[in-house]
Amino acid sequence: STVVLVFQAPTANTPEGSSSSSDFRFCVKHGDRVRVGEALGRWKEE
Amino acid sequence: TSFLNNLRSNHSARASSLGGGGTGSGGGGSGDSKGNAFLLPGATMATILMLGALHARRLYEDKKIEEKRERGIELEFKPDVKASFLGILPLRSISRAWGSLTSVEIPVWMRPYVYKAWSRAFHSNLEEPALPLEEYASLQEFFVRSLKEGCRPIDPDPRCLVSPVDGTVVRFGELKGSRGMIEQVKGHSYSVSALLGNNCLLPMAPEGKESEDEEAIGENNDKSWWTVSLASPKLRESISASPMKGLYYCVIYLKPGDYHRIHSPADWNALVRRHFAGRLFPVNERATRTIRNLYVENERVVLEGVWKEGFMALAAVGATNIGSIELFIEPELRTNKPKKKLFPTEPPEERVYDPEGHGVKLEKGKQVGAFNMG
Repeated sequence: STVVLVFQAPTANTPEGSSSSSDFRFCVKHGDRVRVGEALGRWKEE
Repeated sequence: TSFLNNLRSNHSARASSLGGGGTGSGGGGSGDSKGNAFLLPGATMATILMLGALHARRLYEDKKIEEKRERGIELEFKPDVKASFLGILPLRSISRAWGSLTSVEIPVWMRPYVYKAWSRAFHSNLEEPALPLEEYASLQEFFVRSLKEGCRPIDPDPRCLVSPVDGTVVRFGELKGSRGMIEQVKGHSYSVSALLGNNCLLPMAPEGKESEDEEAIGENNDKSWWTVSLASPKLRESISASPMKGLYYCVIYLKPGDYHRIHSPADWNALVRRHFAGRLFPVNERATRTIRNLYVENERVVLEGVWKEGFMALAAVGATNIGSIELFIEPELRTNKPKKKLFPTEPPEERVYDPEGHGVKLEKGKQVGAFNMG
């Protein structure tokens, strides 16, 4: 079975290809094993 | 065996009536009986050889795929005969039969052996179940087990989204463009609105340039985004389209041995629940490469709502062996029900949670539902 999450998250709406530290960033990789409660991604509030 | 014996006796009776005895006519009867004697072992041997050949071919194909992957070649979408064959099987009925089988109560003394065997086969952790193994009356109960307190600590950082399930990250990324396409596998994508439903609450997508080579599923025309903006205005008010927000997705695959309860990934309010009665293709790495629209075709339950950063949706997609999805916030919901006819475009059964616009409040890490067998 599978779970698909679709969600909005902060992005500084910076030009394509560059990112700001407040962008939401995934902290997992393709194929990573995850468990309930572990962070999938984070962002910083500027 | 009785059938063959009858066959043999009929045959010899006929032979004797025709020629007045087996031996006189060249012993044909005795030769035939010897041929019949080889019929059963011959058929058995042929079956075993055929199964062996099929298994060897499967191993060879898996080896080739592994070699490609090691060389960094990403596998592409490629339907095959097996996928078409799965399409004609009564998978929902098979799933329900599996559910009935696994719900049979197991004698108390047998339970530890059965669950240990299951755990050994599917690499489940037997240290974590909340109850002693003897307490789980059936394999189904064991499968949907809860865990001991503290087994799944929730990341306290308020600026993070946590995993709602145990599993393997299959896909993740940002949804760009007006269609919001999620890649099932290289060469095949499906749109977010096909997964979540045509009237999902997503904020109005900016007018984007269509990309010709993207295959959109479930969208009759490009106006579906506009219908999104018009659907249930009261609900839509609670989701504002803000240029400072990106739209992201993450696909997590649960193996049979994984803990199968679903938790809340953040503090959010579930406003709408949508239940798609769909197919129950097996969900595995091979199926994602060979079955078109796997996550859009399969039976699934979608929870949609808002969190402090905007839109949030969680889609729980079933599979053949795990055809049922339970919601603890809506215990009466039943999935994988027998249906006379299943129309691929059957609209989902939808429920707006009260109070409208606020819905059900879910805290980060709280148990929301579970997958179950059958």
